[in-house]
Amino acid sequence: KKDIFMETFENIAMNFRRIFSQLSDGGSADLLLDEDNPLEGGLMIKAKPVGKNPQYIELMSGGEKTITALSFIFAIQRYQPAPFYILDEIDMFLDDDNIRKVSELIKNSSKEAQFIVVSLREHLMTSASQLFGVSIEEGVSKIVGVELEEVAD
Amino acid sequence: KKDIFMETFENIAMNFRRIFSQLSDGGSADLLLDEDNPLEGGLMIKAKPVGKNPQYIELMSGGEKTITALSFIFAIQRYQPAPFYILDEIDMFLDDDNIRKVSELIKNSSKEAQFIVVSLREHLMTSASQLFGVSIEEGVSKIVGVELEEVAD
Amino acid sequence: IKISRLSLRNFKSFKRISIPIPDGFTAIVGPNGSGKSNIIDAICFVLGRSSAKSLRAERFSDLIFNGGKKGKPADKAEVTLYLDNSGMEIPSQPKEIKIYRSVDASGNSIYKLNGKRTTRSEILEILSAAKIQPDGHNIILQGDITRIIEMSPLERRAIIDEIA
Amino acid sequence: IKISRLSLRNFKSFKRISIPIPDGFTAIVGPNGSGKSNIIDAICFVLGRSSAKSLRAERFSDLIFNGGKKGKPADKAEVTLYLDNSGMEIPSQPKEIKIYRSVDASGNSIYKLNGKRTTRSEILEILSAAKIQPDGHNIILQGDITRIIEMSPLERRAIIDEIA
Ligand SMILES: Nc1ncnc2c1ncn2[C@@H]1O[C@H](COP(=O)(O)OP(=O)(O)OP(=O)(O)O)[C@@H](O)[C@H]1O
Ligand SMILES: Nc1ncnc2c1ncn2[C@@H]1O[C@H](COP(=O)(O)OP(=O)(O)OP(=O)(O)O)[C@@H](O)[C@H]1O
Ligand SMILES: [Mg+2]
Ligand SMILES: [Mg+2]
Repeated sequence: KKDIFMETFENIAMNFRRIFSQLSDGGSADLLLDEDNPLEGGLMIKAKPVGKNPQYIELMSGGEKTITALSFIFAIQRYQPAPFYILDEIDMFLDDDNIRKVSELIKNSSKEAQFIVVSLREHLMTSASQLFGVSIEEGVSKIVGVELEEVAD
Repeated sequence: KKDIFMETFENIAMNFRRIFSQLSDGGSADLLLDEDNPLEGGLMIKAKPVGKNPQYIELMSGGEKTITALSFIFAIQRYQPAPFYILDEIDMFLDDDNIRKVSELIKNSSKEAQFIVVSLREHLMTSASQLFGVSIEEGVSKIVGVELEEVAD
Repeated sequence: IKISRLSLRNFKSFKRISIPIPDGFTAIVGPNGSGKSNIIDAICFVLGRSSAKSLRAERFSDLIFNGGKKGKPADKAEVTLYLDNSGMEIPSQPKEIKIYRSVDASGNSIYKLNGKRTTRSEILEILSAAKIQPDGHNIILQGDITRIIEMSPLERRAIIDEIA
Repeated sequence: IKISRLSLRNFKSFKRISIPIPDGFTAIVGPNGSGKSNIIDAICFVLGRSSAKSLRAERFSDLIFNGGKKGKPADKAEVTLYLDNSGMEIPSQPKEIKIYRSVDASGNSIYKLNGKRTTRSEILEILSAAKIQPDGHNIILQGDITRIIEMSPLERRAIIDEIA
């Protein structure tokens, strides 16, 4: 039981370090066990964005917390992949630069699984391989399937 | 006591109707007292976006709820104005179209009071009369005061 | 395994649509209130979510199309999810798996697997063979990112425990 | 009455800055983590907020500049708010009102009004004459819009009661 937990933890912690570094242009982050109680205590997240001191996730800004939380979610998915992912406005705290990085990550991950992503932000839409436009008239929703080439106009 | 409440309520309800209609291109909304218990019960919000049936705020989408909630906040401010307003990323659920409408409302309201607005969205920034750009290097934040003409390039 | 198509009939603001879901990265875009999150609710619904609240509805009957501005309210809501099982990830099932769920005005759900009536627990069993759960960490609903950000150290650990 | 300037010294990620606040609509922009919300925290701090949590800090001493990557941590954080009272909205005060608050490493705050030491309650009294409160509805912090959206009917009523 203990061994399985440690193996899972080590794996996810490694993925987490790699993904955070990719999303933050070279920053570093760690998933830490509670030193006093490694087998039952909680998991802390400490991250060091580029040019800053290491800090716990609780002290970060909204956008920095989002990048760190998404790194954790994607680190889990790398270890135990699901066939598809559904993400509804995960980019709401992100600036345009971070949106580009997150959409790169989604684009790369979408080689192994389907991603269905709802977004209001242009920098995310343009990375998708296909777009569906939704509209509503007289209370009835409609969908327009738009190939990406069309959007590029 | 009862009279003062009703006078305040009527005033704010009227502002609310007007502001919601402005923000939603002609939709209508109402602030409703609890019929069974008008003096102690809660206030319901019912809104009818253009082309839809009237609905309670609880059933709306994230963006529709934001427009309705902001109409309520601005309706209060019209009745009891404060000297300044501080808004930090109130636009996170809004699409670009709704951001333009909210920034128009802020722009108009800023004739009577100061508005200090933090935003990541371009369509909000461009309505401001002055912009401050914040950056951070080696863990120390800096501010660059940018006149709006410069941004327009 | 992957999703090949999603069909909605009288589900929330949709009357009748059938959406092909391609491989790779699909973005759903559109103005506020147009029905984007309703599509996500439809997927959670057909996968067997048991709480109306998590589908942003007071009661299950709120999921039934209310007719919009001009039409008549429908009497039931139906969603069908088509899964491409050509890789036989779920060996006991055909190459194309059809999962159907409806709900009527009194809130009763009917599940069907490949056209034949079945139970929610059979659907969940089939899906878990392909690592699909109605409330897995692979589904982040609108606003949920705040919950994930504010997760406590113990909640984070519980996720790893579940996987181990 | 209006805000004419805000000065920060060793407050969160700021070493020393003085920001003129013009009339009208001012936007604060910049990348994630650059310090935008820290400016808003400084305003809430100097207006007398009494909870460190609402300033996104565990303890008040977390508000003191930690030195960044290269520098030494400071020993206190200071914020000064300059109010333009030329319209004499607060008759008892001069044309320019200076409100100062500092906090030291043990979490003790010192308030000053126009350079002279005073108490938090005197500051709150002066400000309320101009309808300024440290936690008024005219201040919507990051993420707060979700709380306002999810307000219950009774909470909405309580706001109107307060005003009446
Ligand atoms: N049973 C129903 N019948 C008809 N319309 C419904 C039903 N349930 C919900 N709706 C409508 O669906 C609309 C919301 O759709 P949805 O939440 O999907 O919007 P969205 O595109 O995600 O918007 P946002 O960008 O603001 O998040 C609401 O206006 C709501 O009234
Ligand atoms: N006492 C302190 N000393 C130095 N830096 C601090 C201190 N307190 C907080 N910070 C830093 O300030 C940064 C966050 O700033 P802030 O929350 O203002 O960002 P923001 O510009 O609002 O970002 P976002 O767009 O993501 O909301 C964090 O990286 C945090 O580490
Ligand atoms: Mg939505
Ligand atoms: Mg911020």
